Amino acid sequence: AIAVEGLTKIYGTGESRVAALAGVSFAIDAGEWVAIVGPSGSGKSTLLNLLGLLDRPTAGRYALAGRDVAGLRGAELARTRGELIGFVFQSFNLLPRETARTNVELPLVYAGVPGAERRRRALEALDRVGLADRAGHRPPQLSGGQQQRVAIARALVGRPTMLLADEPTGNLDSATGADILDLFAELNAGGVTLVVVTHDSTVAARAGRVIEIRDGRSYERDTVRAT
Amino acid sequence: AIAVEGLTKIYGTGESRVAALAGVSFAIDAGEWVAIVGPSGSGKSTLLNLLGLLDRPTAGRYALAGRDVAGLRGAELARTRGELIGFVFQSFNLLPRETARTNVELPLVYAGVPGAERRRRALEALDRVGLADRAGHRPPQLSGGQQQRVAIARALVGRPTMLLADEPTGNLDSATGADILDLFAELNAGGVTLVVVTHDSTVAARAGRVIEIRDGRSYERDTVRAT
Ligand SMILES: Nc1ncnc2c1ncn2[C@@H]1O[C@H](COP(=O)(O)OP(=O)(O)OP(=O)(O)O)[C@@H](O)[C@H]1O
Ligand SMILES: Nc1ncnc2c1ncn2[C@@H]1O[C@H](COP(=O)(O)OP(=O)(O)OP(=O)(O)O)[C@@H](O)[C@H]1O
Ligand SMILES: [Mg+2]
Ligand SMILES: [Mg+2]
Repeated sequence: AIAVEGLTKIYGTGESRVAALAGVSFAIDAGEWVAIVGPSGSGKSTLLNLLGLLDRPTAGRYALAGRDVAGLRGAELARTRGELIGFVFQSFNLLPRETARTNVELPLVYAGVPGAERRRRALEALDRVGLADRAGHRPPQLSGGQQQRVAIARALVGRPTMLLADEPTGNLDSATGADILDLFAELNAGGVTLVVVTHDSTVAARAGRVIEIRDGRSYERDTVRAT
Repeated sequence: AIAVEGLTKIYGTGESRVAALAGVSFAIDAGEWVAIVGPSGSGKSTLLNLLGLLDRPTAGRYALAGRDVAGLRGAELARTRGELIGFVFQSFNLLPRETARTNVELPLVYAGVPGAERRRRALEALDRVGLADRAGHRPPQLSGGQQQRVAIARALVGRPTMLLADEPTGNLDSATGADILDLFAELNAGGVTLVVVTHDSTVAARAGRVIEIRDGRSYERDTVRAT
């Protein structure tokens, strides 16, 4: 599903130059569940944004579903992103003046899904994350963990083949976080590829594989799995 | 330091009525370290906002440093808040067009501290949270955990007598989170009262006492402390 080679992202120039990613290479097969871990500031969100086609690398290659993304432009880039990828942002990126339901409907609007079906699927997604009774609230009327779950619902309402989640349980208590992990396991069992950036070892432990990012470089972590 | 009685916060009316806090009562002595835990949506941020004088209760009483806060208005309210309380927001609330350093200087601007000393203390606070080399970056140029640490630095630069922190380690890896906990322990050893909302059991374990919030009500949790 994913193949990156020498992926590099550099911000700024001269004194303010920051190599957020300094040549990252790995492959992820369709249907895998990979956790990405590493210290604060190490480059995880930068990497996930590149994988999610939200940003372009300074150097290096990224092939998604066998196709080099460098060739994707404009409408085709947007369509590829919309059809294949569900993205959960570290800071949620919800529209503050839209309700939880209309926020979750947004990917379906882009996909041209009719209104009644959009509404039904959005309410179903909110129910999956335990927020059926908050569908009419706007983000400022939601707790931090509720906003995070709306962002998760929005990421999966379009039935993407790949879910990229940037610290999806950071604002959740362990019980609510466990519900989200069970949801992820269900998606993965149904064939969805999962790439989850996390600081939570419980979340990393559920993945089949752990990639560690340190100072903009990637390392495969040997996981000794308890049986 | 803190005494609350029957603290209540109700949002909305009729069908959209939400009792975020339904009568919370407890006391916290000066110099205590209290963790506030509970499920997502249970009322923790609502409670912390009331304690931080960022909002007014619908009903109930709140005495801060022996004085009923209901009587505080306008400039006196702002001054009390500025002098006594450092607040770390769950969503950081940084100014996106200001640098990390000028964001951290803000409480000192309100306190009338001269420019050179403001700068020195802001850089010192950023160094304490491991961000000396990010002082000139603006929030969009910082990682999630870096933004969270800038919010922490801003909360303690004014040397408050009480630090209220809403999930201060949610975006931090365990090593960086441990550094922040050591910093909190240092502040507490120096007499600062700490009230920390957290979903992280490691963070809760460092506190001397745990208050649990569930459905807008508070419960004292009996902690069996390992010796
Ligand atoms: N302005 C508002 N209008 C309506 N309901 C609100 C408003 N603000 C908060 N709420 C509701 O009040 C409840 C408590 O919210 P609060 O932010 O205190 O929860 P929390 O315990 O901090 O949750 P989390 O752990 O997810 O951050 C939530 O169910 C939320 O939906
Ligand atoms: N626009 C930018 N300009 C300059 N530097 C940037 C910019 N965006 C990010 N950085 C820097 O790049 C590095 C990597 O950032 P990134 O957000 O990928 O980290 P992260 O691993 O997700 O961290 P966290 O765990 O704290 O979320 C950080 O040191 C950050 O300061
Ligand atoms: Mg990040
Ligand atoms: Mg909260």
